[in-house]
Amino acid sequence: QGSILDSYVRTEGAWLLNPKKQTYKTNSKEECAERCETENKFTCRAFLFTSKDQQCLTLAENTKTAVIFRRTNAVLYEKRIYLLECKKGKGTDYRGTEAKTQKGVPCQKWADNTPHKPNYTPQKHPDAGLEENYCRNPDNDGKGPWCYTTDPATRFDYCNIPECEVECMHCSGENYHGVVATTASGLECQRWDSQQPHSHGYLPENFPEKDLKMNYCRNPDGEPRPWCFTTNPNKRWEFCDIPRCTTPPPVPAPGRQCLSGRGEDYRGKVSVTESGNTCQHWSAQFPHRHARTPENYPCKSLEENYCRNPDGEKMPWCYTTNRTARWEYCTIPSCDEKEPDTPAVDGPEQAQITEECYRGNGVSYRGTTSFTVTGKKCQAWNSMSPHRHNKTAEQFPNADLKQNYCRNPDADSRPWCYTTDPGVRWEYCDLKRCDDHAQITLPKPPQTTLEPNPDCINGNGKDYHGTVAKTARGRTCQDWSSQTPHSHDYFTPMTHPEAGLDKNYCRNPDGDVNGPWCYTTDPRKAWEYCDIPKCPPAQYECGKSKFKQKLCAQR
Amino acid sequence: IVAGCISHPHSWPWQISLRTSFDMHFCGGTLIDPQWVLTAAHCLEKSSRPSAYKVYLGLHKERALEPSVQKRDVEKLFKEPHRADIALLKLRSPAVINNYVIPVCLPKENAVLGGREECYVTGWGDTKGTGGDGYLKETGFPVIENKICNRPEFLNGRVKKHELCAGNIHGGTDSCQGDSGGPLVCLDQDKFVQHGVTSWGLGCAQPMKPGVYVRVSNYIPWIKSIMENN
Repeated sequence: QGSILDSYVRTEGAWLLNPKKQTYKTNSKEECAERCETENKFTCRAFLFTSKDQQCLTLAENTKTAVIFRRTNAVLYEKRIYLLECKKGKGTDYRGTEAKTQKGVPCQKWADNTPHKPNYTPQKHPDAGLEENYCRNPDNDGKGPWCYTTDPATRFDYCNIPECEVECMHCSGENYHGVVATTASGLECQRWDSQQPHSHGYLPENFPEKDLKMNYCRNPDGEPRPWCFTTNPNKRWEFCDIPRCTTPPPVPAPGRQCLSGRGEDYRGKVSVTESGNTCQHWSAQFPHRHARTPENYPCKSLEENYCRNPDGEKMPWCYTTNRTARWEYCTIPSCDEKEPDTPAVDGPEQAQITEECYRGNGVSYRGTTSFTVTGKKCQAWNSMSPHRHNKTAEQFPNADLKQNYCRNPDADSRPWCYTTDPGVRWEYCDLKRCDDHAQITLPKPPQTTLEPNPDCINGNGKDYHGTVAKTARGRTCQDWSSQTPHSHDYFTPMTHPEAGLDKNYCRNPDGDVNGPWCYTTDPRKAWEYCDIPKCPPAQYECGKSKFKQKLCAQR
Repeated sequence: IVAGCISHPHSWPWQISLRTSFDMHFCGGTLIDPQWVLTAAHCLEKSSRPSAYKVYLGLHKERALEPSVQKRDVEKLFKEPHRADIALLKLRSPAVINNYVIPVCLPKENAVLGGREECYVTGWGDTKGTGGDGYLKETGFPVIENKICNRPEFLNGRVKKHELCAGNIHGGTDSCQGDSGGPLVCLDQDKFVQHGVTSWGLGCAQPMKPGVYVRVSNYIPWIKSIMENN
């Protein structure tokens, strides 16, 4: 779309610890990106931008090498080329960290002169990314990235860098990120963010990790190859023809012989289902015809009739040789260690009661809420995807970091979680304090819109239009259209006309989860949150029961 | 409701029981306004006379002996004009909104579910021997995108675009006969929104055969028009 930020990956709420950096004051994130592009003190791989302070930090490291922290009001932008471990075309833009040749010989550092005197050096070719001993393609070699080798007998050799799946696809195209937008029969694809002509549930925001961009063919649901909804009202969806990459696919992690998670990496030899049926061979079409064939799923090890999970099911499964049972799950021994048996205790048992609210800062919260204030699903604590982190059960054994439940392992102000949205690292959770009261009685029927009380907020107060003009610490707010004492171009009545930035009233133009804020008239404090009470709820609101549901879902 | 569990009493205050003139429960429904109930059109096949039906609200047990129970006659029936399995009932007098009787929220017009929402169905219908007979039961499961649900191994193209599927792929829990007309509700932040009207299925709780529900968001204009004009 032509923005300088298109070449960056954006993550809200992330901060990198002590990388080599430079600090600037810029008016916008685009300006900060330009600082990164023109940084000459080091290779800028990422930048941090805080909109309220308009602080710009250009960074030499990115999330691949630096420690990541949670932080509010900060957005991390990482240059895509430094995150990719794959190449596009000849790989002249490749900036990954592969550092050995296709034969496994370690590469020589580009800045070294032994064992080989290089023709291509960082000094002579400063724009070629000749860092460390990473494979690069400074001479536009048609065979792709290469390096000088540490073997005196071999001056240079090419490296095995997989394709980024922009012009071709590996496996079943689960990671295809190309721009083909027509189906096999030539129909134009419908945009994923459109509901016309076909309404559907594959909304980009619900599948943030699947890159459902524009109307490009994608494979978000375990099909044999990428597909799309079509613009033909008579054809809801169709497969696309994407050529297969000629280079080998990325080396997968070693398979397991036991079950971990959903068992997508299970490579054992169990071939009997949980009910005792023998598995049908994947390459056979009898007794059950199917599309989960080795040809359609070349990277899923659909060998013999072993139980596998090639398509995102909840555990390994197979088609069965029993004509009446098309397919069944398999029972695979778990890789996880068994928890020690709880010793018997004398006396009456006490049922554990979990509240769906939190007390104090929520460190003791042990409920099962797993959604954030903005409705995002929480990432499981034992998962490193999409966000790598160190908040694991092993590191925080007393924090009850189970499943993807909201928790507060680090004594933050309330329970939170990492989110499954790759662009938002973490958020506070959709939980109320246990001591919040809702006692005001309003004699109006439920679906009626209530007269809003202007000096209270609902949710994060994004719609607040009251007249509170002091911060929580008693500082007077600065007028939004003023530049003194704090100059700011980001949040002004001109730039955010819809946000109601009137006078010096507290507002929330950036949807801050902590509520309305303002710049202050205190020269020592650029901005601060305001203390505005929450609006009392109506007595009866649609969809809200007075008695808590059991919610005994079998998901 | 097959499997699932008996709900906490009055925790689904928009659930109504549609009864014959002899007070026998035969279908579910949902209170969407103090004087309007949403149900399935096929629940109204027995008779086109409003007097053939009664609506019970505020109950937990099918026997309906609790003091919280409210009973209303039906003033008028409105079936969807293009034969979708959805209908509106206007009550002769509005229900009293209290802790036991509260309307559900309706979705925005043409809102789509992305498949990651928590959705629940409730009813006093057939439990297929899974227990809880006579009490309002509930169960929860994900919505399944029509593309998946229409695969040959699922419902093989039977699901239309104005319908949605929901259930567990490996079966085990589902709505069933007697739950028809009742709500499929999904949690949106802190409130429940009705996205489906229980409509049909191939058996109940069978593997690869999820339940099918009428997609309420497709009928918001019709619902609004009927309510405003009546």
